[in-house]
Amino acid sequence: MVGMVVLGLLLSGFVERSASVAL
Amino acid sequence: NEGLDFRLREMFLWGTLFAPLPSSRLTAKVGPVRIFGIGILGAGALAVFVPFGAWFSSYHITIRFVQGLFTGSTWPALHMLAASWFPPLQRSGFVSCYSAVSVGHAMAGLLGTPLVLALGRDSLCYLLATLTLLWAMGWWILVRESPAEHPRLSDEQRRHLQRAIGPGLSARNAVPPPPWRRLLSSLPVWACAMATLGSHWGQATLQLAVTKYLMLVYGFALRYDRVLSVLPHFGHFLAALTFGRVVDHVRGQALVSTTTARKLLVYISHFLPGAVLFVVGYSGCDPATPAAIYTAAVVVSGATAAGVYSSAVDVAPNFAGTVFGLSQTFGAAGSLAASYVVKEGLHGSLPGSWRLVFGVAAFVLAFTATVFMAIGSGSVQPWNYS
Repeated sequence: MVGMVVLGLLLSGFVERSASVAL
Repeated sequence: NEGLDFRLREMFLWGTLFAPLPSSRLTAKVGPVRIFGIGILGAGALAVFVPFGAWFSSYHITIRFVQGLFTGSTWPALHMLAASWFPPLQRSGFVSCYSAVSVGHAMAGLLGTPLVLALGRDSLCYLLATLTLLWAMGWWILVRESPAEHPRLSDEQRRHLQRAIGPGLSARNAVPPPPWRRLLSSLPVWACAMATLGSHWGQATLQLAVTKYLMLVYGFALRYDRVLSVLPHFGHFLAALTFGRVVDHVRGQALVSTTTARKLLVYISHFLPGAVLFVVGYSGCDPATPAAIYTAAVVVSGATAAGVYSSAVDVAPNFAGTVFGLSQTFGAAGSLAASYVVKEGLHGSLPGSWRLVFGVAAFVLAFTATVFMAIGSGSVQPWNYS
């Protein structure tokens, strides 16, 4: 479970910054 | 572009501000596994709709807001999982994993930028949607609400966990509405909320203002430096994991009380970055000094998870999602307020205006840490059992 939580949060951070990256 | 970047960021933050409190009640009813899974999947899958409309239009801004809602809804679920899966003396280790978000920020620059340059913006959306879909499949196959519901745990492991966690402390038990009056009049809850606000304010100022300061005053574009753009974020995550393990160890050995341990970590996560923000505006002509102290500040901020965030589950394990939801709402408010201060305070880029923005953030960090020192707690509050 811990590994899946870490991966999920990693994706969450990626999504959060994706707009700045695309810009 | 800067105005657009601000608008997209602002709308995402508004989403993360509105979602956590309603989500904490919803999570108590339907369980943290579903809410966390839907939150991460929803935010990632929505990316696939961005290419169907105009980029950076009101259509895209609306999607960012909804992505913020999905992301904000995940926080209470995590604390409910922490309360129902981990014994009190092992929770900081799990909570410190929340800092993986910081690694996600670094990965966005590391992987996202070359991808956008090579294959265009749309490819980033398809990649995010595919990765979150794959993750969601794994999530629903592997993760359960509590040790009692997990099919692959041995009876011995299950009994050990249930004994260590104690009776009555599980996500499902949080279904009755929280005792709102006692929760909202509880000083340790407000200590968590205030310290989270300070932490998010400091982080936002470090990420927005200090990086901009390096760019405009020193001509040093940190985001294009492959090592220095990711080093602080990975350092932040590793520091969080280390602080989490160390604090659980010292609490297990009864070397310090949980309250003292949390306050010590808030000292590290708030006063040190506050001191950095206070001095960064006076750091001479060489960009190496501000870049190094910026990195150090982001790294030591990793103590936030094992300090403030863990305190939210300490004070009321049965209502951990609600307390953390409230804290994260204040955290999002801190990020938003810091974004506005940075935007409005840096007109003209005068040395005085930089120092003012950094000074305000340093004051907020120091003030909220002082509040936590005064009224924060690591003990279970009596209303947890009401």
